[in-house]
Amino acid sequence: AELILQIQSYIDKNTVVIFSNTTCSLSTKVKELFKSMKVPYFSLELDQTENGQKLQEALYQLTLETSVPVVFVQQQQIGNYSKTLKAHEEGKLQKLLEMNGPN
Amino acid sequence: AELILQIQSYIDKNTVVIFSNTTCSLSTKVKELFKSMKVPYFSLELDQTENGQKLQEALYQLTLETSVPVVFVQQQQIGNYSKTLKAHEEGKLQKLLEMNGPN
Ligand SMILES: N[C@@H](CCC(=O)N[C@@H](CS)C(=O)NCC(=O)O)C(=O)O
Ligand SMILES: N[C@@H](CCC(=O)N[C@@H](CS)C(=O)NCC(=O)O)C(=O)O
Ligand code: FES
Repeated sequence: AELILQIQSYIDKNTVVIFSNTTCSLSTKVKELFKSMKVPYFSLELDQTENGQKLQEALYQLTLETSVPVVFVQQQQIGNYSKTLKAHEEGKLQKLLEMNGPN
Repeated sequence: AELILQIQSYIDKNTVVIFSNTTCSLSTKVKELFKSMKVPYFSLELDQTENGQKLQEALYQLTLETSVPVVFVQQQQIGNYSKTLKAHEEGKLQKLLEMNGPN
C-alpha cells in the first residue's frame, strides 16, 4: 500500500508524470514529445530508483500497464507510448494541459 | 576474445541476426520488420542469455553499437533500429537478401 501511495503522490504533485526507464527509447520518445510541446514533466526513472521493481509492480496495480513508459497528465492516466501519441494527435493532451490555465 | 568469437559465430551462421532484448519494443519492431518481409531471422535475446551482459560488451567491441537492437544481414552490419529501417526503405536489405539467391 505504501508503494502505491508513493506512486500516487508523484501523480498528484506533478502536471505531467512519466514512469520511465533511462535506457528505453520509447520512454525517451515520450519525453521528447512533451519537450516538443514545451511542457515540463516529472519522470520517475524506475531502473535508477531504489525499489524500482517494487514500484513498477505498484504502478501495475494502479494502472494495469505492465510496461514503460506510463504517462499521467493532470492526474489522468493517459497510458503507454502509443496511447500518449494518439492522445496528442487527437488534441486531448492539449485540452488537459489547458485545464487550470490562466483563463 | 571467446565472447567475440561467440558473437561472430551467430553472425556467420545466420542470414539475419538480431541482437535483442525480449522486453524492448524497438527490438520487437525490428523483428516485425523481418516478419513482414517473410524473412526468417535468428535473434539472440541478451536479457535471457547466460553471460548476456558480457556478450553485449563483446557486441559493442565488434560493432561500436552500445544499444539494442543490432542487426546483421548476410554477415553485414546493418546497425541499430533506425539504420535498419532506413536500409529497408532504401531497398538495401532486399538487395542483401537476394545475394546467394536462386538466381
Ligand atoms: N506498445 C507499448 C509498448 C510498451 C513496452 O513494450 N514497453 C517495454 C519497454 S519498450 C516494457 O516495459 N517491457 C517490460 C519491462 O521493461 O518491464 C507502448 O506503446 O508503450
Ligand atoms: N536510436 C537507436 C536507439 C537504441 C537504444 O537506445 N536502445 C536502447 C533500448 S531501446 C538500449 O539499448 N539501451 C541500453 C541498453 O539497454 O543496454 C536505434 O535506432 O536503435
Ligand atoms: S527498451 Fe527498447 S524501446 Fe523500450
